Amino acid sequence: LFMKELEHIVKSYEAYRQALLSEVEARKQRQQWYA
Amino acid sequence: MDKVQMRNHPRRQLKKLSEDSLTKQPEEVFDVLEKLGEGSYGCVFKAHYKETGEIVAIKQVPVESDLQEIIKEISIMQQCNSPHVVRYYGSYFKNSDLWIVMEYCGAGSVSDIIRIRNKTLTEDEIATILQSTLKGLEYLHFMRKIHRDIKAGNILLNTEGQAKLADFGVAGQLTDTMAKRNTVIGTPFWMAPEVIQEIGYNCVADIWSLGITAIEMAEGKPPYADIHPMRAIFMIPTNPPPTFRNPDLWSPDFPDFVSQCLVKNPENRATATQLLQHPFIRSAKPNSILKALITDAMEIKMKKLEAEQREQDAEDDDNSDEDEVDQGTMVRAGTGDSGTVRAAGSLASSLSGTARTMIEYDDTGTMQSRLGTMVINSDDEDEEEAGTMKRRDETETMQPAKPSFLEYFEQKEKEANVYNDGGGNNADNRKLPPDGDLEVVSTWSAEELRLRLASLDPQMEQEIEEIRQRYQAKRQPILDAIDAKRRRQQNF
Repeated sequence: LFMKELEHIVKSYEAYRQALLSEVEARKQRQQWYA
Repeated sequence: MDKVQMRNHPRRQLKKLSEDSLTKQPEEVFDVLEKLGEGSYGCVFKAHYKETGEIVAIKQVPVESDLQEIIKEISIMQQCNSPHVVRYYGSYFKNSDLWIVMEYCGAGSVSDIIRIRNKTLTEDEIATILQSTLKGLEYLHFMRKIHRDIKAGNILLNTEGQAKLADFGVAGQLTDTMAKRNTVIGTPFWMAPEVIQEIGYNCVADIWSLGITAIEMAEGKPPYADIHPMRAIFMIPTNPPPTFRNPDLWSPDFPDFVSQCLVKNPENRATATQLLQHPFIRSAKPNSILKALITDAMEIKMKKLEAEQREQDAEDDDNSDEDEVDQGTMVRAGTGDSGTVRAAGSLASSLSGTARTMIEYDDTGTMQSRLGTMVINSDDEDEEEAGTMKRRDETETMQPAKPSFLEYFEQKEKEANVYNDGGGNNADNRKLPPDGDLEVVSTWSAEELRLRLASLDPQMEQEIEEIRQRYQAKRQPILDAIDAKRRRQQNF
């Protein structure tokens, strides 16, 4: 159970991290495009 | 399967302490010389055995620490009689410490040698070390014992270049009725996938760790060392087996050897006996090729100690001048009274001569240097029957020191708190978006994105810590009941 909860937390954070990184990357590309 | 050869050491060697020695106070029997290393378990000292003049290593462990684990370590070492396993000579109780007297390995651990020289090992050196290590593992596995924490920090070298397995603090015994174990034990980066997945494992779990250790010796750190250990734990079972960063740097036999260790399905993984026949190991050069490496490491260590000593002396002189100027005829306090932790610190960063790698905090170290051994689930069969997962930690009774990987977590948390306080970050930033709604990230400012990314790892660690504490609270009453039951049985 502990490992399952742990896995859930890590996976949620991974998804969150990916979303943040994608957003940062998308904005970077937008800025480059405007430049 | 080939028969395991009981290899005897050609030279006369201390077998155990004499009866007479064991009845005396330890300080009458040994001259304690210098501190070799320090870890969560306590300290290790180099000592001179007065009766025979031999040098031994003494591990001093506070008695209030987990005695069961210490007894297991002693018991496993006691049952081993191999030149490739660190020998156990005897134990003493002294005040609040248990002194465990063991074989001294003058060159320290492979990990310490790499760090002190700031150089990885050559292929020839690695093959020679792996050959001795495999002989130790072959012996151990023949005795149905699993080491469970194979890594460069737990492979010690004596001055003749012979590698020996050390640190049996988390080792286990497979019995006839128990073909596999389910306890999650080891140091995250070196742990085999089946250990992490808790699907049962046996001796070949050590072979996976040996493969990781081979990469560690060649590249300076194990795969995934630069990422968070918790993430590594989830990546090891999911990803394909790790390989060398640049396989072209090595002769084909070496990556082939590593690939035979790093087979994800343990049923298809080679055994120690099989690997001793691998061309990479069969063509290994004798231990004498390690002499240059060992001499180099010992010289650097000596120079470092001398430089630190000079620095210390210079500082003492400066202090003495100040005292004379400021306080006239006042007697200068000696270094011993000054309570400075510097000298002890510098000694602690000298080579570890025995069972565990020193803990060394420096700017160049990766998080790996702060990682301890992870112990989830106990080996105790009573506890297994109770179906309770065990994760030893600092809050548990009789466990004085927390694993260093937890210290790493706490440190990161502290850093995050400092960051949050300084940056005016509010409590909201410490939460994931509600209901996993990740679309919301597109509405945030660039600064907010940066802050949230920066606080991600500490937040995750905090949540992990919270669930760990929650499970600990649930588990403790059951553990107490088991403990009470066991004590009653012992009394009976």
